[in-house]
Amino acid sequence: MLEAKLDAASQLKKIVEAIRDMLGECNIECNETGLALQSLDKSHIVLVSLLLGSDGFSEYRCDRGVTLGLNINSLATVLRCANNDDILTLRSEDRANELILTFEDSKADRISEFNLRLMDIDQEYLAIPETEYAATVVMSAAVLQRTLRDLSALSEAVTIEIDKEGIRFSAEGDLGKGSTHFKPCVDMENAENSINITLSEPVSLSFNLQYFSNITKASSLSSTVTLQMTAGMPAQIEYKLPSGHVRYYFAPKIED
Amino acid sequence: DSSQKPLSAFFGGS
Repeated sequence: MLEAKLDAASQLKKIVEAIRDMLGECNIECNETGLALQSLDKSHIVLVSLLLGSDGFSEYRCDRGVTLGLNINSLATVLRCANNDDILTLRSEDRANELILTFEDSKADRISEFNLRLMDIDQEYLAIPETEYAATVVMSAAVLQRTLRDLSALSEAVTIEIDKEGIRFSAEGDLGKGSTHFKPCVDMENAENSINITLSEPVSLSFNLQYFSNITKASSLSSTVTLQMTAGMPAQIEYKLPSGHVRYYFAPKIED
Repeated sequence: DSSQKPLSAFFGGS
């Protein structure tokens, strides 16, 4: 059986908000090390990989592997019934067909319980190769989100170029073109505003901005984001969690 | 012009 407790329901709410626009139904695999999810978005452009280590929970118990087949929008609907600072418990018996969610406000002596029906989901898996990326950029998650939102007014696609001078985002559409360039920098007072670039060779890739904007909904989970790119390959975009990560593998647009 | 390919064009499926 699974029993996992979080001190604040907002932790799970934010994670679900970061993935719900891309995923419909997917399996969450639970074992003694934690919860994991790997699922393609409906159009197979983005793969979402979520890891929530058991250390990230205030209490965690999972004696044997449990697969939770969930509709992510149904989970989001139920989570809306929890206050952000409620204590949240996830519970599922072995071979049960439901996930029990308990929301507890210890001050008000309120306990709400919701049973979410589980589904058998035949999920497609992709083998992700271990990759040494040509460029790695760590930057503010909020700044990335803002930059992409600004450029989405111009075009459906953004080109990202990374070289030793910095990282440049550019877009071109009917009304004109625009770009934003960030130089590597260290901000001692606000470390999350630093831009760190590790590079073995310059990279330039283009991506669909609609999908990218869905990915950056994870910005509420972490102050920084790690972008990793290699020419002609999907980018890896990672938001670190206190014990785990939300990672996206994002297929670029390729010249015909 | 550039086109959008699915992830399976880059990663093998299983």
